[in-house]
Order: sequence, then C-alpha cells, then structure tokens
Amino acid sequence: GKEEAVKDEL
Amino acid sequence: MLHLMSILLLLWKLKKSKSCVGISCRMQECYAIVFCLRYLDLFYQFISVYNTAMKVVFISSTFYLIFLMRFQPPVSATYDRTADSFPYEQYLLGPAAVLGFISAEEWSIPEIFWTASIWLESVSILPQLILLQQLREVENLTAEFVATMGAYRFFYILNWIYRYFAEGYVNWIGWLGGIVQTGLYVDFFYYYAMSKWYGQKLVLP
Repeated sequence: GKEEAVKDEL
Repeated sequence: MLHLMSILLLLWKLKKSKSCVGISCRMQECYAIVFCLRYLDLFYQFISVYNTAMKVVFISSTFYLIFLMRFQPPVSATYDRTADSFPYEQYLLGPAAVLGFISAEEWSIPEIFWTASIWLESVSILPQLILLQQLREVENLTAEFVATMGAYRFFYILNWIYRYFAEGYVNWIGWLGGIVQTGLYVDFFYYYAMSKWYGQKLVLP
C-alpha cells in the first residue's frame, strides 16, 4: 500500500 | 554503482595526483548534507545489507573526501577556496529546506528531511559545474568523475520507468528531482561526449 511505501532507493 | 564509481574515481584522482584542482569541495559538502538527511533511516529501518552498506559507504567516503580536500596535506594545499566559492548555504540549502517542507507527503521529520534531501541532491552539482566553467579546461579524471556523477541519476530514470510498469511504483518528488538533476548535466554531457568522440581534451565554452 502507498501509506507504507518503503524508501528502498539510495 | 555509477554513483559509487564516481566517488571511487574522485578518491583515486586525489590520491594519484595529490591535487584537488578543479574539484569542488562544496559539492561534496552538499552531498554530505543530502546523505545525512536521507539516511537517517539507518537508525530505525532495515531494508537490506546492500542498502545499508551503500549508505554507510556513501556517507563515510563523502566525509573522507571533504577531510582530504580541506585538512589533509598535500591535497588540502591545492584546494582553492576562492575559486570554489558557490554560496550553496544561501542559494541551495534554504530553498531545499523550504521546498522540503512544502512538498513533503506528510509533516514528519523523516519525510521532510527525505524530501529536502531529494531537492538538494538535484542541484548539488552546481558548485562543481560552476567551478569547471571558471577553469574551462577539464582534466580527464575530473571529466570522468563528473560524467559518472551525472549518469547515475539518468539510470535512475530508466529504473523508475521500469518500476512504474512492473510494480506500479510512484515517486513524484524523486522523479521531479531526478529530471532536474539530469537536466542540469545535459550541457556538460554534450561537451563531454564531443571531447570523447574527437579524442580531445574537454574544454568548456
């Protein structure tokens, strides 16, 4: 879900 | 990987030539701020070993580069603080902080810091580009360093297109920042590509 978007980029 | 390569290229250049002529320490300082704002999640979120390792390497190598240029002879003796004088504190930090505050998806500290870091990263190359425009002639290793430093964001754009279609991934702020960041390089890339094509030294107009 969007609300739990993990920032997995550097 | 391109981002990592650009850092390694710069470290290698400083060690090999023992000189940082043509390199903007102020750009590295901008990146140090970017990394500190963005990688706060090291303290409360684990994504992967790769992700953590890269964050630690980016932060530590950038601080090491600043240390080398500002304080560690013989490299620091060649640092020209008059030429490298772009006032990012006024022109970049303030606007990035304001934009970070306005455009953050939610008003939490990590979210505002993350958003500000995206905007700051998008313009962090400016001190370096402006320094090179004053000097005009660009050494080979410096040219490779700046080119890889720009190319990594372009490859993010390709990955974002892939992720949008493959996973429905959406990251508006990252996309906009990435487009601005890549756009700032277009001019440099043109002269870089021409110099490579004709096998000549890179000279900026």
